[in-house]
Amino acid sequence: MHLRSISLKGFKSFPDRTTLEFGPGVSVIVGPNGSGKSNITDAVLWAMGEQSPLAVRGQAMQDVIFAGGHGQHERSEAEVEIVIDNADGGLGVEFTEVSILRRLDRASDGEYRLNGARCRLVDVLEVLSDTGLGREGHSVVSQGRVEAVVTSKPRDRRLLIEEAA
Amino acid sequence: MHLRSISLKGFKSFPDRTTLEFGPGVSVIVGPNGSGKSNITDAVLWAMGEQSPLAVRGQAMQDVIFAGGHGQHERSEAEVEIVIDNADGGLGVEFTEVSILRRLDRASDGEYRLNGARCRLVDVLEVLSDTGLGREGHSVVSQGRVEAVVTSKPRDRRLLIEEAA
Amino acid sequence: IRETFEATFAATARHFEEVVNRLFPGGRGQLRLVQEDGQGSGGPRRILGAEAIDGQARESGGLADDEDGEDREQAGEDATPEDRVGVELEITPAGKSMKRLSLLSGGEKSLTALAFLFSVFLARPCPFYILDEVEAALDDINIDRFLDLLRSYSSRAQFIVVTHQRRTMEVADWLYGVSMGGDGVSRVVSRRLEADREPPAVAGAA
Amino acid sequence: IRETFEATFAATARHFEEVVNRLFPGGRGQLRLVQEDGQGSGGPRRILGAEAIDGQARESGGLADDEDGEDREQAGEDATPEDRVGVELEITPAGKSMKRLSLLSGGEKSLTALAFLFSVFLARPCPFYILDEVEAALDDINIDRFLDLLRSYSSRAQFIVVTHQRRTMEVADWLYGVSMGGDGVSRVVSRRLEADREPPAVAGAA
Ligand SMILES: Nc1ncnc2c1ncn2[C@@H]1O[C@H](COP(=O)(O)OP(=O)(O)OP(=O)(O)O)[C@@H](O)[C@H]1O
Ligand SMILES: Nc1ncnc2c1ncn2[C@@H]1O[C@H](COP(=O)(O)OP(=O)(O)OP(=O)(O)O)[C@@H](O)[C@H]1O
Ligand SMILES: [Mg+2]
Ligand SMILES: [Mg+2]
Repeated sequence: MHLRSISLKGFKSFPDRTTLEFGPGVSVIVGPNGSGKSNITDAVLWAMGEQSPLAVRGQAMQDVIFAGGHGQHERSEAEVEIVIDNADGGLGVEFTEVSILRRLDRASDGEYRLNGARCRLVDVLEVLSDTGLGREGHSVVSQGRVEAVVTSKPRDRRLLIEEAA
Repeated sequence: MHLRSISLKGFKSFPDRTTLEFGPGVSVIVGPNGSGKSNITDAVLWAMGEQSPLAVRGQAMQDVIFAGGHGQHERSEAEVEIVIDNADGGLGVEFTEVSILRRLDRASDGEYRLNGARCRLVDVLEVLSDTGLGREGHSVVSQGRVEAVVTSKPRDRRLLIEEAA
Repeated sequence: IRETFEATFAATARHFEEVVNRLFPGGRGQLRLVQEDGQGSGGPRRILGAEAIDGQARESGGLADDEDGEDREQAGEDATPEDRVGVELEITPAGKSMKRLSLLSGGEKSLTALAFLFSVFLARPCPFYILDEVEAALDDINIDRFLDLLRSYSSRAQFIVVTHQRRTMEVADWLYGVSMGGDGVSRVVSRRLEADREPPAVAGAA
Repeated sequence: IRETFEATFAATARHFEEVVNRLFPGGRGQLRLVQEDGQGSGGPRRILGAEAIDGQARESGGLADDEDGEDREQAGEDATPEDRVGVELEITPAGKSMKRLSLLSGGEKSLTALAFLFSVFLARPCPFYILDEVEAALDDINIDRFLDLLRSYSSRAQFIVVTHQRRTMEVADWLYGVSMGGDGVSRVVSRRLEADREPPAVAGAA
């Protein structure tokens, strides 16, 4: 089971649809300061159901919608879709490929979709549970956060292990 | 006015007396991870009267006393002395050179000395006031703290400017 | 199959000691289960060490099935809610004697955190990991140690690493270059770094 | 001579705009005085802009002497304690339109913080500065911009910079190499980097 692709549209600095496909092994994302690398990290967290705007560096969740640039008008909604290859069945569902889509507009209306079918946040979290993916787990380490493992309380580390268990 | 020297004895990873002399311009301290560079930063903060062990990465202030190593017994006290060149009179005292010494032992007994004469913490803070040196100011940026200026509250930045004023 | 916390902790603790040997040559590390005081002021009290869990599982025979096992250890003491249980990290870099985590250097803290994360990975791998600038505080020697470990694990999980360091780029199987024009729009260009694979696809604005 | 907060703020704000031009070419930056609500929930309210302070000083003639100047601005509104006054940072990197500080990248946040610190320095220099790994999040181009600025200011104050980056070492007038042996003891070796100076003295263990 691995991440096959991520597609961003209207999310942070990606106003028009951008899709990255990933293979097995080590993928490295490089670029200058402010180019958009961590915005991709945020997109994965967000698609997996992140509820706190602070975790994606916003103050309100609408902050993730592309706000415009020089010669670029703002967008009215943000959408991220991640596709996870599930050939080994690790995701506990029958599909060989699981697509998770999240959308949000400026009126704060949003939705989640699993393989194209509208669903609730809890359904997404259900699918991801037992894999260690998602926010309580340790599979995404945001910029500046790696030392948190060492500076956090012992009980927080326990939660990390429980999530993996 | 500039920092002329710092002398560490029993402080963190400097069990025996080590003195660094500084000149004008740019001085760069380099070395591998864990070699002791930030311990020097901590020593300057500490000598200038830092009251919070957390600001020097300890949990109790005695944590700054050398705790021993392979084939090295622990030390019973920590001492740091910084000498500031005051040829331009900026320090508001009559000496052309001001030495600030701080000492602490494992029983938590400690002392401050200004040019060799025992004094209180408030005397050290008095001498440093109006220079922007010391903990409320911005002259020491500890490792990992640079972004704090941006993530802190507006009123904290105001304190920074007031301290410089 | 849902493994219990105890089994996962035991496996994590075993791996932690090995990973620390690789990231801190000559150093030692250990995980401990502790019980935290409500006020936090007394400091955590040790209730189980990594070896003790395995020993206890053999004694009581059913510990692996009983999530409240560690509370039985506390029988006779105050009833302690299970959520006070925590995992304490202990690390002693080569040649040093004190173990106060807070006093570690920036690079040492990052390495310790990475050792812990890799230990959980070895115990219970996630399908993919996203690591954003986790090596920022590491010097070149430690970056190499981290990258060696990463490459050795990359057959077991997919690692997506965000970095601005050239050394890290060198271990990539797939490379994605992100840039931003004067219009505030990010663009991504990608290429494979091994001749026998298809290049990863990146579709820009439609 | 103790300058007032207002004068220092005005000077800092002026310098901030210039420094931002050098660290964020094509970008713009501004400092504002704001009044923070007690709860913090309503967000800070703007009471003075950098230009307004200078304008007001000319109008009221005595603002520079009156530390409560900004509160007079609030006459007729709730009496607000002076300690609610804060300094808001606004920065717009080249080509981007939004100004939410929290959304900035790691490198952009570091650069913004450095711009602010240099602005306070230009307004009221301290005798020396100790900067520990402040360039950790910066890419090479931004490290160079930061180092150019640092060198240009080094005639006005002494800068002691702790780093593990080679690029930063290259601007040193004096270099101190710290190492730790297998005994947990730090040792320092130093050398000058200009032929016409005395080497800085480092005395190791007596
Ligand atoms: N909603 C949005 N609309 C437009 N631009 C945005 C939005 N949210 C964030 N950005 C821009 O994205 C940029 C940050 O990108 P990101 O954090 O991905 O950079 P990075 O490549 O990780 O850089 P670094 O190497 O410094 O960490 C910021 O400059 C910010 O202005
Ligand atoms: N009281 C003490 N006694 C002995 N050693 C100590 C003491 N306090 C700290 N140390 C040691 O000093 C080391 C940290 O040094 P320091 O933070 O100066 O490293 P550094 O050179 O800044 O490294 P980095 O590049 O990773 O930031 C730690 O390994 C710690 O074990
Ligand atoms: Mg980033
Ligand atoms: Mg350091």
